[in-house]
This record gives sequence, structure tokens and C-alpha cells, in this order.
Amino acid sequence: LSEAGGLDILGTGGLSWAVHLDSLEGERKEESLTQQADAVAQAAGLVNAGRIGELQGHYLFVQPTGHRQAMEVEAMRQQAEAVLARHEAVRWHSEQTLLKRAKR
Amino acid sequence: SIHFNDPKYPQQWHLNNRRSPGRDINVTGVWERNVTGRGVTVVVVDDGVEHTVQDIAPNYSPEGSYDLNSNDPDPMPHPDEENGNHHGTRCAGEIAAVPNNSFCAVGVAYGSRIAGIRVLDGPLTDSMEAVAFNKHYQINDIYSCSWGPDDDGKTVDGPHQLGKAALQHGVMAGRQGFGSIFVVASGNGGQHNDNCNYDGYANSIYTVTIGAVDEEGRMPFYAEECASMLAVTFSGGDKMLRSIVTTDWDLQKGTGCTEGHTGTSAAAPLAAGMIALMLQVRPCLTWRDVQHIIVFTAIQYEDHHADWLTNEAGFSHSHQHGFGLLNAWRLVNAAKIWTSVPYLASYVSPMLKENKAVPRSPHSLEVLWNVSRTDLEMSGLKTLEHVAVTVSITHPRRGSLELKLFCPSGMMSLIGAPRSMDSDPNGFNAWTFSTVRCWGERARGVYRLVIRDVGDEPLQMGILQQWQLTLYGSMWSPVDIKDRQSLLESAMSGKYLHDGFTLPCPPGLKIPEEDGYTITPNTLKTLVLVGCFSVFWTIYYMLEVCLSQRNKASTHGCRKGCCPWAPRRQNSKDAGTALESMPLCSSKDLDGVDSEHGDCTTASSFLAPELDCPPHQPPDLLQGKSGQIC
Repeated sequence: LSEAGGLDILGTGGLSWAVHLDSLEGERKEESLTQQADAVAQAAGLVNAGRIGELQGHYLFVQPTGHRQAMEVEAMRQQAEAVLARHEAVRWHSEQTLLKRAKR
Repeated sequence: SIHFNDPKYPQQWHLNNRRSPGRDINVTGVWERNVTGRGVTVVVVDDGVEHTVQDIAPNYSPEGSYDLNSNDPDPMPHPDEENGNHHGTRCAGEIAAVPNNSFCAVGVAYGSRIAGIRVLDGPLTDSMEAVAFNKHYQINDIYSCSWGPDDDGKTVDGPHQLGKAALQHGVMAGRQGFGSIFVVASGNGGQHNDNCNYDGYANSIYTVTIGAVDEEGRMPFYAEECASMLAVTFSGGDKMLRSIVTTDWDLQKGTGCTEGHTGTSAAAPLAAGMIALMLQVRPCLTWRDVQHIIVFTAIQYEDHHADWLTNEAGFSHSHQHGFGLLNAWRLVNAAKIWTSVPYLASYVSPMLKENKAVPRSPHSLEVLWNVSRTDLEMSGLKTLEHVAVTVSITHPRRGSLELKLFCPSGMMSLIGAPRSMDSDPNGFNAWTFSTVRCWGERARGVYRLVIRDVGDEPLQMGILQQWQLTLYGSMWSPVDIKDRQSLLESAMSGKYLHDGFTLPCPPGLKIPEEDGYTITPNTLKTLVLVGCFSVFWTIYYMLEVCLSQRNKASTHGCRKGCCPWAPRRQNSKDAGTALESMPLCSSKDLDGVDSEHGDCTTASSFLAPELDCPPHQPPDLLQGKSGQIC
């Protein structure tokens, strides 16, 4: 699922965030981290698209599907940023942007 | 003694240069000793791998492959209008093209398995890179990456937060804990005066940064220089020089073979192939062992433009060629007898706040940091590997800055080369430069960072806001390094390169891949359908049994002779089915005709041998007991 995340969403112009959740209870089990990720994503108005590869505690949150106006998208971005910034379980978050990489 | 029937093998000068003997990677002797990369998997992270072409198919590893652009397990490249997605297939062919198939060419590690991760054919994000770097990291040993940020002479970029985390996680947890090997191409921005220290992948301590030289051993027009370059290997040069012959895709205009692969893209996979040869003879080499072996065995050669400098530990380095040319024979012989380096030790200085102006050339700003014996006591760090400097500098024209780092020995690294194309007005914001030029030197002493403005425009002066020094190395002493150098030289005769000599390897860690097998929606649908069918079949079958029993009871079939469903049992293909539908006590006893229906008796005693048939009884006693009988 996590592999699906970034591209499918970004390919259609949707917003997505990489989020690193704080493991307050030390080595928390993956299952409970995922549950927490679901909850945080929901609070931010996003959908948890799953863990990012092999990085424990890192999740990709994506914008729910659907066509939106630019203003709506911006409002959604601000809401998500605000929620993720103040959520105590979020150690770090970053909106996913496109990288430019060239074959050599 | 090596001969292949692949038609393009004679043109693969980088493997066996008959026109200019010696100007190749020196691999044939290794092949002669059956070292071909067997048991090692190399993955090409690129625009896909056409794994169905003859030269790839037999060595293809579907287990190590994935398509992150389409989110499926098949990294087959997608043809595009510009005919541009042959890159990964070409790189894969350099590594593992199958020999003696009368087709095209031969790979450096033709006994290895080759996988593909398709990620460059579409929008790319930090999270996708992170997934790619750790994809199937218990299957894939070496990640070959012939790509990077734009080489336009003005870009400063590298892996972002997740990509960095994935590289670090890969070297710690990949390959059962021995560490994934990340090989990266140093870049093609030579014409734009670019420098690979502005490429965070090349700068990373977790990667093996490989540059290119042409057939004559010179730096090609496209190649970049940098202090973090580990080594070089062959690739194409200008038009008069030969390029790399390798497999190609056969989609669109492709023929399955090309003589025109070039750039640092062509060099990195050769290095990946050579590392695969090393891992065959010594599977427990760690990611740092591989870096060390490259440093210890790369060949410094005559090139007056290369500006070689020999450091305190005796290693020669050039910003153009790193520690020199990779040599498969030397790498494999060294790997065979290599015992692991001590654990990685590091030292991080405090954040050094300066807020000092950067003067114009010929003047310069010089800042120092003394690393004392006490500073290193905790980590045990004695000798250096990578040295990194993180700087924050404001400047109205970033490309006018020049940064040099001097290690305690006095060894100079040009960590930040001026770039004429880079007019970015934002300077550097916590950018990390790194150098390998102090490898093996003592860590203790004074480090000097010298910055100057080489611009010729009357612009506002730059300000060095802050900097931080990070040292990486081990507890090896300079004597240990000398001893290891001597040991390796003694192995170069090839005397250990036979099956009879094997050093023990520690067992690897069991690190599960979290995404091992996931049920796809289609699989789930199939399972649900099968489940529903089973339920309905069971209900139908039970109904049939009940109804048929009721019929038997009502027709008194059992009193007339052998149970009428006995023949049906005989026809049953399945004993279990027969058992379910058969009365445990057969009808032979009902009217004493068992001799005429031997099957009943035999089956009954076979299926329920402990139940003997009751003695013959008068029919009237059985009336109304059909339920019990059957």
C-alpha cells in the first residue's frame, strides 16, 4: 500500500504528506502505530496510505480522492499543515513535492 | 582462456581491451576462477528493465524487482515518444548480460542475478525514493543508481529527509545486516562546470560514488570532479573514442544491443558488477568493507591533469579520479581475504556560529576547529574515513563561493568548487559537503575551513553564519591500516583465489521485510468466491444426503436387499465421500444376501472394521428402524 501512495496521488495532482509518528511508548508495535496513523490522518482530513517502505513510524497521508477547486485544495493544505504541526504524536511531517531527477 | 560466442563481446573493450591491453577492468582472470557474481543480486533503480530480452531473461530476478511508477511487481519499461526508457535495460546488461547465448554482449558479473526497480518514468517524490532504496533489501545486495539531480551546474540537491533515512536504514538493516551497497554515478555536468559535491547522493557517506574515464584513462568532457569521489571506471569519451557495448531494449527502435552507452551512467553499473564479484567470494563484506576495499585497491595511474595528492596514510586521491581506477582482479583478491573493519565511529563538533564575512579572492575567511584526544575518547575514533562539513552561508551569488577543507595532516579538499552557472541568491542553508581525501589519516588535530569569494561582480559580501564538522572513521590505528595494505598486496598474486581458501563469515541477522506478501484485491475476491462456492456446495450436499436418506427410509429399500445406494458408493471416486454417504452398518444383514453383494460387506468392514454386522434378523424386527440402520 505504501508503495502505491506517493505517485498515484501526486500523479493526479493530489496533496500528500510524509509523517513520522513519535513512538511515545518506545518500541511500539506496528499495528498500534498504524492505528494511530489512521487517527492522525483522519484528524488532518487525510487518508493514511500506509507505511513508507521499510521506515518504521513513517506514513504517507494523502488527500481523499475527488475533484476540488484550487481554493478548496489550499484550504485543505492549510488545515492539514495546522493539524500535523500541533499534533503531539507527529514528530516530523513534510508535504511531498515532485523531485527532479535525471538519468546520467 | 575465456571465450564467448556473443557477437559483440570482442567489442567490449572495457572487459578485455585487445587494442590497448591493460585499459580495461581486468576481469577475465576472475572469471577464469569461476567468480562471476554467483549468489549475488544487483538491482538497477532506473526507468525499468526489459527483462524479457535474451541477455537479461535467464538472470532476471523477479523477486527483487518492482515498478513504483505503476505500482506492480513488473519493472518492464514503457516505451515513450522520445524512445527514452532504455536506460535501465542498458545498465542491467552491463552488469549481468548472459554469456554464450550468441546474442549481443556479456556482463561484468554474468553469474549474478539482476533485478529492476522502475521509478524514473514518472513523477518522483521523496517517499518513492525511500521505498526504492529499501525495496526487497534482503534480496537485493547492490543498488545501482545511474541518475541524480540535474547536472546543470546550478542545482544543489540530494536525497531529502526520507531518502536519507532510507539510505541509512539500508546500510544498517539491508543484506541481513551487512548493509545494502548503494552505487551512484557522479554526474555528467562537466560541460556546465558542475561538481559532484553539490549532489547529495554523491556526497552521502552511505554511497559508493563512481566517476568515469575514457578508454585512454582521461576524464571525459562530461565528467564531474569532487572530493567525495571514491573511484572511477571506464565509459565513453569524445566521438573518436569507443563507448560501452551492452544489452539494449528491443522495443521501438531498439535491437536488443547497443554500442553507444556512455556517461557516468555507464560507469556506475560496471562498478556495481565488480562489487557483485567481490560479494561472491566474501558474502559478509559490510558496506564499509566495500568502500575500504575500493580505497585500498583502486589504481592511481599516470595522468598529469589529474592532480593526484597522496595523503598521510599513503592513499592517493584526485578530485577527477577519486582513489583511482577500479580493477576487478585487485578488488576480488582483496575481498577474498578481507576481515571486517571495526565498527563505525563518529564525532560531531558543536554548531560553530561564526557570522563572519567571506572576503573576495585573493583574501579568504579561515575558521578552525580543534578535535582533541578527549573529544574522540568516547567514540574510540582514531583514523578517518569520510569527513563532512555542514555550512550555512548567505551570498548573493552562490556559484562564486569556494570552500576548501584542510584535515589535520594538511591534506586539502576542494569541497565547494566555484560554479559559473550557479547564480542562486540564497547561498547554502545547512548543506553538507563531504570528502574522502583524508581516508586513513589520524582524526585528531586542527581542521581548517577556508572560504573565499571568487566572483568578479561587485556584489554584497557573503556571510558564513555557522558550520559543523562531522568525522567518520574507526578505531583502526595508522599501523593497522599499513598492516592491511601489506596484507592485501600479498594477496594480489591470486594465491587465495580458489575454493580451498575461505575465511569464516558471521551469520547475518534475520530481518523480515514487512511487505513480504500482501493479499491483493484480486486474490481476496478469488478467495471469497471460492469460499462462497464451498459453502453452497456443502449445503447442497447435506441436503442431498438428507433427502436421499429420507427416500430410502420411505421406500423401505433396506429391507428389500442390499442398500440401494450401495452401487452409488461403488461408483464414488472418493472414499471419504463414500464414508459420509454410506451407512456404517450395511444392509447385508437385512436379508442375508451378503454373499450376493460382497461389495457391501467388504466396504463396510474396510470403512468401519470395528463395526460387525448384526446377525441375521427377521424383517419385522427392522421395521421402523431404517433411521438407525442407515
